[in-house]
Amino acid sequence: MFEARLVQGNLLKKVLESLKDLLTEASWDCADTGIQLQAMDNSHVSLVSVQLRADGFDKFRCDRQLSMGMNLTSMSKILRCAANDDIITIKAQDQADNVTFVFESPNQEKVADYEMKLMNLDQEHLGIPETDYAAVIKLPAAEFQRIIKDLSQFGESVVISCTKEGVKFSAAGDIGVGNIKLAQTASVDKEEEAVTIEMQEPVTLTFACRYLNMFTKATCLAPQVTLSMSPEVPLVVEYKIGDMGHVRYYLAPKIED
Amino acid sequence: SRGQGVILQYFASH
Repeated sequence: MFEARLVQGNLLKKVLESLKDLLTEASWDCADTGIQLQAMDNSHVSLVSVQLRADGFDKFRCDRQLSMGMNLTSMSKILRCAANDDIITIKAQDQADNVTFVFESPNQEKVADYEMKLMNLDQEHLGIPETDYAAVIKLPAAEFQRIIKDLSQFGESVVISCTKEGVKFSAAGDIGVGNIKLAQTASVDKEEEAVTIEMQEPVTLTFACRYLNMFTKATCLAPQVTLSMSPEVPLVVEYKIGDMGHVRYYLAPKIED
Repeated sequence: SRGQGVILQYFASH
């Protein structure tokens, strides 16, 4: 028996919004420690990793490990039927071929349940090595979204360059060149408005705007986003899911042909 | 020009 109840059901709605443009189907791996998802996009350029820890749920029971393969477009349609303040419960029997989503209004006066067929997905799991990144940049998630949206008008790629002075995002194309520089904030009233940079060595990498734009669908999840970069390795774009986990996107850099 | 790398170049499948 698997059952996970989340009073703050809108977190799950937001997680799905942040995945559905990148992935069409994926497996949710459930264990007594929580729920995890790892999947590559269709072109194998990026990887998404989601963690939802058991202790972040209001009730969590997972008697035996199970992998629930789901069509994320369908899951997203179902979760859109939940109100933002609904309590969401996910339930499945052991070795079941379907999963049930239960949405309760906060006053318990409306209860809806939706059943969805599970899929058998033979998904490849990748080992992500522990990496000490050369630069770790934290900035407001909405700022990052805006920067990527703005620079996407100029070209297909964004160059992210981090030095001790700050971080620079650049794009070039037919209409011209765009550069956006962010300095580390000296002092801020609110922590979530800060730009902070932890840098071991300067690093410059080039990434496809298309993917960065898809990652910023997770902006609704968290006030801040963390970008971790090292030379010649994938960028990590991380959004926290409340205090229960994270969505991490890994994006392969553009390389010299 | 720059080509797009794939994630499998960096992370081992298991």
